[in-house]
Amino acid sequence: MNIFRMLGDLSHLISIFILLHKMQTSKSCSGVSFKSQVLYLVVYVFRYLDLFTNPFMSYYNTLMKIVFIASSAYTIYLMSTVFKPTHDPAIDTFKIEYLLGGSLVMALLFPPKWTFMEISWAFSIWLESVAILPQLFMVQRTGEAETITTHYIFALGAYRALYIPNWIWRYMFDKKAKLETIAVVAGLAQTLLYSDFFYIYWTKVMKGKKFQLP
Amino acid sequence: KDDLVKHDEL
Repeated sequence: MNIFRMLGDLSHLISIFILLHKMQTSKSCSGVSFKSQVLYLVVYVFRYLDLFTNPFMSYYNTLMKIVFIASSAYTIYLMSTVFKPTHDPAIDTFKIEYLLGGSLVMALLFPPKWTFMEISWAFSIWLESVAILPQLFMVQRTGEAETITTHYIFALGAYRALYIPNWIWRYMFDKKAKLETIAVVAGLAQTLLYSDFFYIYWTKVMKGKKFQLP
Repeated sequence: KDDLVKHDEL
């Protein structure tokens, strides 16, 4: 465990907290892409299958995996029941079939090993790298976003971005660790997808202005 | 080198 990994995981937890807090206090999920949330649940379910198979890693590891699956399922539950009237499917129109299909193809083309577990792990990594697209697309369609929603997107993006210095750290100091090429490539791609958002977030939201596309 | 990174990282 190094500082970047810790901050990354913390950032992920914070993003979940921000999203649930936004929905509970405003009694609304407007501006939140249901499709992105569904993709994240798929990501966690497929990646954390190792909860049942793998040798035990640590209490921290198990707890975090359960928290990510559970909070993701809870978010979808809230969005599809209590706050359903506040969700506007007309602006959440990104075609996620392409993201699911593309991730599956990538996982089948370059599996770390030819086993179901390894392919599902790779699938989840590729899918996570693009799961934010419906959300970013929605922001782009409306041309603006509530400040709280942008904090959520930022915290979620920072999580994967912070994994990059974590991998550099592991590469240099953690001699036992074998870096996962797929995770690194997908992680870089994921961070790249956020770069436009990060830029506007820094130049506008951090200066107290509303998130508005130019 | 061990292969556990993919199960350790979240």
